[in-house]
Amino acid sequence: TLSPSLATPHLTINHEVAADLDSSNAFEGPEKLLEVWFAPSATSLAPSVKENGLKSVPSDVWVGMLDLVNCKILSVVHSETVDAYLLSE
Amino acid sequence: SSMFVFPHKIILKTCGTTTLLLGLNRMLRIAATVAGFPFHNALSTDEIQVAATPYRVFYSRKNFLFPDRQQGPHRSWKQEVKYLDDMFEGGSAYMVGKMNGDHWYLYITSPSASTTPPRTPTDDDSSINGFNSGNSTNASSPILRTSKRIPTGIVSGPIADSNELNDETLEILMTDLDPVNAKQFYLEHASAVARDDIVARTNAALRATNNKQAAKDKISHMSDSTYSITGTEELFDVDDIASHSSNGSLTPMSEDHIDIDEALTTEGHALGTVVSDSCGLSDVYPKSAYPDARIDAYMFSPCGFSANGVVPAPAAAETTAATESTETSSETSENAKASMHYFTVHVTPEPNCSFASFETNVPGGQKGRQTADIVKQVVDIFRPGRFSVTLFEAKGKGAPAKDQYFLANDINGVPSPSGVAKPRLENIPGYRRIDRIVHDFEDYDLVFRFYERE
Repeated sequence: TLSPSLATPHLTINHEVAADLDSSNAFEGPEKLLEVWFAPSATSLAPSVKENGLKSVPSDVWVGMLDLVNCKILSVVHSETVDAYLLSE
Repeated sequence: SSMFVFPHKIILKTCGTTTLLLGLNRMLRIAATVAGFPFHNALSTDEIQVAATPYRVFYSRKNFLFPDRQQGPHRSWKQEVKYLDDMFEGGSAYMVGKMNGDHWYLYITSPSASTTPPRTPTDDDSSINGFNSGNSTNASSPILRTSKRIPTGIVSGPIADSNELNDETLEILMTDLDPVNAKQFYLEHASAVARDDIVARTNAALRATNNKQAAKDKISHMSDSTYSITGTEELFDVDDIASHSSNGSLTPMSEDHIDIDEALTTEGHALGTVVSDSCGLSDVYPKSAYPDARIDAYMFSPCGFSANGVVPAPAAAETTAATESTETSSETSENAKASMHYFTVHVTPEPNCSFASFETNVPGGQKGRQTADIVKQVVDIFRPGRFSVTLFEAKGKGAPAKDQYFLANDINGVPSPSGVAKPRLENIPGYRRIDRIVHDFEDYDLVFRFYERE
C-alpha cells in the first residue's frame, strides 16, 4: 500500500488472490454492466445515510456480494470520491 | 471485471461467465443495512428481507458471443429482463442496433416522483433480514421472489435539482481485434516486453555509467574537486550497476524497478503496468495532462487484461474553458471540483472470441480532447474489425442547450476557436460507420454508433 492521502488515489493489492490467479478457463469477452444509483448525486444523500454513503461500506462486505457474481477482488484504488475495484475473471 | 463505488452509486462491470445479476439483491441489502440508504421490505420465499430502494438502475450489455455458455439469467436478454422486471417497477428494455448483427441491450428505470416516505433500517430490521448471518440469500437461486417489486425512484432527504451534472458515459465495445495488436495482451508477450524494458533501462544505465566515468576521467584531469552530473543517476544507482556489470547480473535500481521473476509468477499487476504503458493505454489520459491520475492494471495468465483508471477532474475554470461549450453553469464547475472520474478497460485477446471494451465517464472536451479523439486513440490500440460506440449523457439543467450541444458534438465535433478542424465521430479513419441510432430518453440522451473496418 502506498502512502494514502485524501487527495491522492492510492492502491491496495490483494496478494492472496492476485498471486496465483489462473484464467485458463475464462472465455467470452463481452461484459455485463450494471449501474445502480441510490441517490441523484453524492451531495444529495438522505439524512439516514452514513457519511460517504456506499463508500463507507468496508471492502470485505462487498466480498460476499462479489462471491455471488463469481468475482474476487484483485486490487483497489481508493480515492476521495470513488473506490475502483479491479476484479478477477 | 471492475467495480466502482461512489457515495451514491455503484457500477459493476463483469466479464466472461460471471453472474452479475445474482449479486444485485445482496447489493441492495448492503446499501440498506450497511450504508443506511432508504429501504423497503421484500418478501422472499421464506423470510422478510430489506433492500435499498434504488433511485434508478441501468443494465446494459452487448449481444453475447456464446450465450449458451452463460449462467443464471444471463443466457438470454429475455431472461435478464424478466429477472430485472421481477425486482423493479417501471423498467424499460431496449435493443439497439442490428438484430441480425452486433447489437446492444439496455434496461433502464426512470426515477419516479413518488413521495412515499421510506424508512431507514434499524438494528432490529437487520437482525430480521439475516444479513449478518448470511443465510437469506441463496447463490444458487437465480431469482429473488419478492412479493412486491421494488419501486425505484423513491428518495428521501434533499433531492438534487437535477441529475448529476456532467454525467456522461462513453463506452467502446470492440470485437475481432487485429491479431498483432491482440498479441500484446498475452502473458508471454507482456513478459518479453518487460524484459526488453529492463534491458533498455539497463543499457541506458550503463551508458550513463560510461558517460559518468568518462566525465569523471575528464574532470580528474582538470581538478580533484567534486563533480556533478545530472540525469539518470537519480533513477539508477550507477555504482551498483557498475559493480554488477562484471558478473553479468544487471539490475536497475530504480523506483520503476521490476523483478521479472516475481512479475511472472506472482504479480499480474507489474506486467499489467508494463502492458498499459506499451500498448498506449496510459496515454489516453496521460500523466502530462492528468498528473494525479492513477491506473491499476492486471495481466491475466495465460492472457487477458484489465485496467481501472481514476482521473481527478480538473479545476473548474479549466473544465469550462476546455469544453468550449456554450454552457457556463456554475453548478457544473462546482461539481467538477469535487468529482473524480474513472475509466476501465477489459481485453480478451483469443482469436475465436477477441474482444476489448473501454468505458469512461471523463467528460468529452476535457483538456481540449473531444470524444472523437478518445475513440480514435482507443481504437488504434486494438484495431478491431468491428466496434460500437455508445455515448450516454444526462440532460441535466438547461436540457435543450446541452442536448443540442451533445448531438452537435456527436455529429460534427466541436469547432475550436482557432478554426482547426477537430476529429469527428462520423469519421474514424479506416472505418465505415454502419449505424447511428439516437435515443431521446426522459433525462438522458443516448447515441449508439456502429463501425466496421473498411
